[in-house]
Formats: sequence, C-alpha cells, structure tokens
Amino acid sequence: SSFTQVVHSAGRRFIVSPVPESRLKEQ
Amino acid sequence: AEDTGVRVELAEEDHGRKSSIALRLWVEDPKKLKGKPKDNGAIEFTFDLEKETPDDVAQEMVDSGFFHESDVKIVAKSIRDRVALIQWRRERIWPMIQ
Repeated sequence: SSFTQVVHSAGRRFIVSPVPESRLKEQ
Repeated sequence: AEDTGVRVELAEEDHGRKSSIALRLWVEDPKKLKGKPKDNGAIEFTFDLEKETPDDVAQEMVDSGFFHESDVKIVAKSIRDRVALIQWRRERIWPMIQ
C-alpha cells in the first residue's frame, strides 16, 4: 500500500499517504 | 487564518467529545517554505487538544525529517490555526460538553 508510517521517539505515529491531486495547488 | 502553504485538516469527524483528534497535514505550496520539505504526501497524526501543543508536533515532524528546522514555526502555526478553529467550533456547537 502507499501508506508509510514513521514513529517519533516521543511515541507519536505519523502515517504518510499520497495527497489527492485535487488538494494540491497548481505548482 | 493566513495561508502558510501548509494545510491542516481534520482527518476524522469531530463530535466534540474526545480530547485527542486525528489531523492531516500536507504542503499545499512548497514555495512558501524556507526549507525543501521531504517530498512526502499527507501526514496523518493524533493530537491531544488538552495536553499537547502545536509546537511539540511541529518539532517532532522536523525531528522525523518531514520538514527543515527553519520551517518549524510555519508548521506549528498551521497546526495552531486549525486547532484554534476546532476549539472555537466545539465551544459553539457543544458548549455544555466543553
């Protein structure tokens, strides 16, 4: 799956997923 | 709230009851950041409205390599603006629960 997870040393989990094209401003 | 180029949204329905809430953050306009963010997508995380501060999360995101140290303030402000909106909305919709 295109989800990756990063766990910070303080314990918080960050789950990274693709940003839907529609939500990105024109670059 | 000023457009920081970093977007923070609720990642779940907010019913005003839980102190911790899921948020989703992504870079909408990388030109507004000082450093080059790691080309990541949307970062979802849980935030405790009562116990934590946006600065904590922003620093953890920098520590985790998502953002450059020079952008920690912009990231913290983006989270702070969304958290303020959530708390304002909770006060208006569920004053008794708060």
